[in-house]
Amino acid sequence: HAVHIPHDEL
Amino acid sequence: MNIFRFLGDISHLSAIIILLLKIWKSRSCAGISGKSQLLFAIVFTTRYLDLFTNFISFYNTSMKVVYVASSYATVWMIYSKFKATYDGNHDTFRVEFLIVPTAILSFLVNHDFTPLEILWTFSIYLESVAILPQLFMVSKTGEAETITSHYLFALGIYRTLYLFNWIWRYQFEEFFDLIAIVAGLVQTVLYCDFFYLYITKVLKGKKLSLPA
Repeated sequence: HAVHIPHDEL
Repeated sequence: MNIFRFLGDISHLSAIIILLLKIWKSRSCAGISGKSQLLFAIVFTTRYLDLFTNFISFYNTSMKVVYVASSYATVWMIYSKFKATYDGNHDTFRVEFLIVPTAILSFLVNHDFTPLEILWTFSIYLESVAILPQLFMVSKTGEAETITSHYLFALGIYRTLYLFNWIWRYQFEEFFDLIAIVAGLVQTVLYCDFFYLYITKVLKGKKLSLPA
């Protein structure tokens, strides 16, 4: 599974 | 960052500050659902566990700190400092009906089966229904103080603006997060009848009263 991008939203 | 997300964050921050000031200045949490505030504290705690491990920007980190600190301060004022004014008889929504299903769903539908990601997903699902005890309490008491309706309006508008932010990001950044979008839609839909009452009543200077 693609490395999930870190959540950049509050 | 885009204008919709920025305005959404400002709206969210102002809702939090409106509530803090209302309780602190009036030294009363009448009409406020402690259960919803507890749920919001859980939402921020489970969502911002990466506060120290994942630096996005100064803005991102400082807003997270403010959200977590203010949500705990609000819970403390309701259940400790001004607990004598807490209207527990009308704050009777069964929060376990919100916590358990969202916790189970976060295990079943998520982006990554890792602790941080499952907690983030749980926080997204929980936030979408966290206002229900408050809306339930307003419908039970049949009315809400005007300041409380301003709080609810700002809180509802924040996620509505985030919906536009996700349209923007899909269009210009080819980014979209289906979990956040679906939960955000549910969250916004739950406010619809309140938005209607707020726009037709409160903005005309009347008190917000629900047909009991």
